[in-house]
Amino acid sequence: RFSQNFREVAGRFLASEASTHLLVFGMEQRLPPSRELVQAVLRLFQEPVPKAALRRLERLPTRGARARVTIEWLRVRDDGSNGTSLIDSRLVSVRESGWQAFDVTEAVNFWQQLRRPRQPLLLQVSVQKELPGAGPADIHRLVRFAEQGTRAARAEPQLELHTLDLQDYGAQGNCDPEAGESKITRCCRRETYLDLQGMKWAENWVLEPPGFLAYECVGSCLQPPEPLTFKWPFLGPRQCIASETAALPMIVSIKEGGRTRPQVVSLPNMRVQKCSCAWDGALVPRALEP
Amino acid sequence: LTEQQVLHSLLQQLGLHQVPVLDRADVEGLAVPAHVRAEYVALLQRSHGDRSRGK
Repeated sequence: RFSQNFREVAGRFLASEASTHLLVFGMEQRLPPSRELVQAVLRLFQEPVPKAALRRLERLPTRGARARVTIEWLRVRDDGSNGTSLIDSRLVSVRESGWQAFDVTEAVNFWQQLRRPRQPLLLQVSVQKELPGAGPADIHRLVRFAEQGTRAARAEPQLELHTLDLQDYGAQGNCDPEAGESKITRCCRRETYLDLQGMKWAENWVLEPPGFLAYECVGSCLQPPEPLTFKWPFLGPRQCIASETAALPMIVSIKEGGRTRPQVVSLPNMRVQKCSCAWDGALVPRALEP
Repeated sequence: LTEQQVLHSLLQQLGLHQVPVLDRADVEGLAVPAHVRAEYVALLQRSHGDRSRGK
């Protein structure tokens, strides 16, 4: 809702306890393979504190009038057990009201790694006291987020998915062999041949292969104009990189005790299988536990 | 990928610090046994199929 050109994704509260909420978002069709997820933002509308409670708050020091909001990704395993992963957590002022934004990109990364058919995206939102033991026992209960179907229907939870169309912002596969150096503009994979027989050090040592197609990633990537809601530190420009590589097996001669014998050895990451446009310094998705 | 990177990777995989001294006599007439060639071909086929996650 907060971006001119992204469709809103409304979510629903499934179960609600005073301080823990479970959010569900239907995600199918939202992230087709042709789109790269850049960032996912969860927006929750923090309800204004009732006047009577506000008066009570006035007596508290600012520091005491805060609560910790934690977002966890909830995964239901095939065997029915579930687990959570911490996604985002920060302090909010109990006095505030309005939209709160949380960075849930990692939750969507996890969801994307699930096997199909995939469950909806489940986010657990919990509101705790700022410091265990300190301050009034239930101050954090004043932090309440609007649910679906409440008075302010337009205040229901929102998931904002910032994606890039890989047609525009991705690589283009293999370079056109006919195109000369100057013609290559967009990130692609170009053939380059490494002649091992031409390398002095390989003489009498590398028996196979005589040479190999190594490929290289050339060209540039389109930079998206839209600033991100959450500025990630160290994020550099999008670059044309080798996103998938393959090993190179060799047969070398090994001399031991005056005798020479051939041996196979495999060199990792020697050949480029695929080039992609990727952000330098971007979050490397955590792998999903089996 | 440069010549140096290939050499560095080969030395690393073999646990060597420098290029071994081998002359023509060491490899003249050296035959590659069938089981070594089979291992090489199998690795070659697998590497064409394999897709490391890269990035």
